[in-house]
This record gives sequence, C-alpha cells and structure tokens, in this order.
Amino acid sequence: MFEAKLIQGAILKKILDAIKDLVNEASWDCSSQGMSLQAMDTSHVSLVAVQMKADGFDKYRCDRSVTLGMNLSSLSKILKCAGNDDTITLKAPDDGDKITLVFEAKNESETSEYEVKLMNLDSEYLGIPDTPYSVNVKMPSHKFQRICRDLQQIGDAVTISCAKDSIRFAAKGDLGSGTVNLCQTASADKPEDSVSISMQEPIIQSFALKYLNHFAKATPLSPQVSLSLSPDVPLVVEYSITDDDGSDFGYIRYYLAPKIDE
Amino acid sequence: DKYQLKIDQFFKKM
Repeated sequence: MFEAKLIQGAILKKILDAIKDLVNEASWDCSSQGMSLQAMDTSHVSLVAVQMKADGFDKYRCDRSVTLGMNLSSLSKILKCAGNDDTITLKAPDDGDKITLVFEAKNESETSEYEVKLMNLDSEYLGIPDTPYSVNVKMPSHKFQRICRDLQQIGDAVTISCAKDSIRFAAKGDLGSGTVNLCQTASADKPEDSVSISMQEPIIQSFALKYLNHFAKATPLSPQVSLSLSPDVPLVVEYSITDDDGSDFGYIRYYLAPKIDE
Repeated sequence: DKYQLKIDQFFKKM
C-alpha cells in the first residue's frame, strides 16, 4: 500500500504545472525515502528530475517500492479540481491499475475523490554524475523567468556568459539583439532578492530559450533559482521545494543540453 | 535543429 498526504496540496499542483508541458508521460518511483520522477522531453534535449522527501509529507506510508506510471497531463487535469488550500492524499494499492486522489477542503466537510489510470511505461533511467561545476549562480526565480521570456522575443537561443562577478544573458535575431547583465549583490537583507555568483573559470555557452521558458514554469515553487554551468555539459536549473514553514521538501532539477555554434 | 545537442549524449543509461 502506498499513501501520501500533503496538507499543502498546492505544492503538488505547482509541481505538475512545472513539468506537464515538458513531459507527457512519466513514472513516479515511490519508496520509503519519498517520491521521485525522472523523464526526458520527447525530443531528448532536456531532462527533469523531481524529488519529494517522505518526511516532507504529513503522512507517508510505502510498504514496498512502487512505480506509478501516468499521463502527466491527465494528472494535472485532476489536480486542477483541487483547491489551493486543499489537503491532497494520494493512494495506490499494491498491484493496482489506478491511483486515487482525495481532496479535502480546509474547515469544510467536503471531500472529493478522483482516480487516474496507471500505465506501464518503458522508462529509460539516466545516471547523472555528481560533478562540480565551473559556475554556480543563485538569483531570484522571477528575474530568471523575466529574462528568458524577454529574450525569447529577440531570438531562439540565449548565450550565457560568466566572468568575474557578473553573468550575462544575450540573444540575437532578425530584429536585433538584447543583453541582460546581472551583478552579484552585496547585501543579504532580503536573501530571496539576492544574486550570488561563484566562478571557478569563465564560461560561455548557448541554450534554447524554448526549454528555459518551460523550466521557468517552476517559478511559483521557489523565490530563488540556481544555475550550474560547466564547459560542454548540460546546464542545471534547480528550484528547491520548501513548504510554508520553510522546511526542505525536495527539488525540481532541469538539465538542458547545450547548443553548438552555428 | 542540427546545432542542438541531445541530453542522452551526456548521461549514461542505467
């Protein structure tokens, strides 16, 4: 039996909003450690990895590890039926062919129950090496979202370069070009507004903005986003997931293969 | 897009 209860059901709604347009079908791996998912987009250009720790749930029971394969747009449609303040409980019996979602409204007697069909998916699992990166940048997630959205007006790709204590996002296209330069901020008065840059070596690399704009759909999950870059390896864009108390619940990590020079 | 690399070039299948 698998059962996971989340009083802040909105977190699960936000997670699905952040992945459903990138990946159609994926499997949740549920174990005593928690729920995790790893999937590539259909073009195999990017990969998303989600982790929700067992102790972040308000109740978590997983008698034996289960793989819950599902259509994420179906799951997302069902989660739209839950209110933002609802408690969400996921339930799956061992060897069942569906997952049950129970939504409970706060301070009300209303509960609703939905079922989503499970699928047997042929998932490829990729091993991601834990390597140090040349550049790590932490910045406000809304700023990253804005930069990606603005630069997609100009071109299809962004060139990210980092030198000393600044990071530069540049795009060019038929209409012209645009650049956004961010410098490390000095004060830590409001940590969520800060930009911090740690650089081992300068870097310059290009990425498709279409994917970065998909990743930015995770913005409501976290006030800060972390970018990690090294020469000739995928970019990592990470949003940590915290609950209202600020406790660490897990993360969404997106990996994006670079573009090579035209 | 011939300039776009694929993600599975970088990570090994488990």
